[in-house]
Amino acid sequence: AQGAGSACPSCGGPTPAPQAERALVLELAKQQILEGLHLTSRPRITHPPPQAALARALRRLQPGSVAPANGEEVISFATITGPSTSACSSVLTFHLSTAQSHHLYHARLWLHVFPTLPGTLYLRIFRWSPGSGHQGSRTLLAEHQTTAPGWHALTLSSSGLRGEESPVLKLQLNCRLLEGNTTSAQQPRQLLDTAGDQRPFLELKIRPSEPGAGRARRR
Amino acid sequence: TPTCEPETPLCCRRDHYVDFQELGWRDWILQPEGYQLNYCSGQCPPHLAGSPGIAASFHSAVFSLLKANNPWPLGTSCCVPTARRPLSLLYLDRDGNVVKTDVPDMVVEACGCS
Repeated sequence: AQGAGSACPSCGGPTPAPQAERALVLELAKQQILEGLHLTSRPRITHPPPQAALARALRRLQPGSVAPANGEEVISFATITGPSTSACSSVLTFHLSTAQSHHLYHARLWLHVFPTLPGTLYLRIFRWSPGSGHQGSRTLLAEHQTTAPGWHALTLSSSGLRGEESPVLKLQLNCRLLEGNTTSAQQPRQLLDTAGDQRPFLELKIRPSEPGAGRARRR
Repeated sequence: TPTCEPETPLCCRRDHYVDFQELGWRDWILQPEGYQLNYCSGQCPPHLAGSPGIAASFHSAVFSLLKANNPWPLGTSCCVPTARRPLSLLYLDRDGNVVKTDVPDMVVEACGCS
């Protein structure tokens, strides 16, 4: 509605002045995008990922992959915390508030192995759920071994990731060398590159949960 | 669907490109740099209302049904979108994650008289 005495332009009313029309269209564009993304306001990005890391991550993804109808693909960069740096053990933390109420059907963790890998690297990824006791609980999501440096994509058990209610996902990364006698001399950050542009990242494919899917499964 | 010309008073598709820079949103929408926000405007005189050649679509069929089954004020035929397509967006969410998604019904492809 344009105000008293005028009608909706789509129904043959007067066309607004160009300046007013442009302002209206821009406002419409904002509302349309926010509604389409189910957002109430534009996100304020306080810690944007570095451009180089972002570009590398996007290049690593499957080319031409298209999100299914109303689905999403998410790249989340890890924040690294290490309860102990003497063992090859780190906790990768991901903030995934967008993935709530969605059905996760694909998850891959990308890790960068240093070029100076002295033997076979054995990796295990656990989902870390802080619980009672000192250790919390762990669920094994993936195992991997390699002798090749560079980027590695570890497919994670999506069933192991489901049921995560918290928007914060913690993955525990354990690694060790299978060959040679250099394990004790190798610091974790000399095997896996977890800093700067080579930060680990998680690739998720999710789709909206279908209402009634649980009922259908029960039938 | 005719694209609007300055002298076209009848229902047509008005093509309008919105640059995300203009919205001040380039910091969180990574791709595309903008999108074609088309909209429908123009008159729908009675002889075009519900005209199949103008708005042969599911939407016009629904409008026709509404008209047939409900008291519909005379002269309220509107120039409305009859076909839309989704837009793929790559954006940063509030956690700094990169999200790629298809937003449905974002780009108006065709207009017609209801």
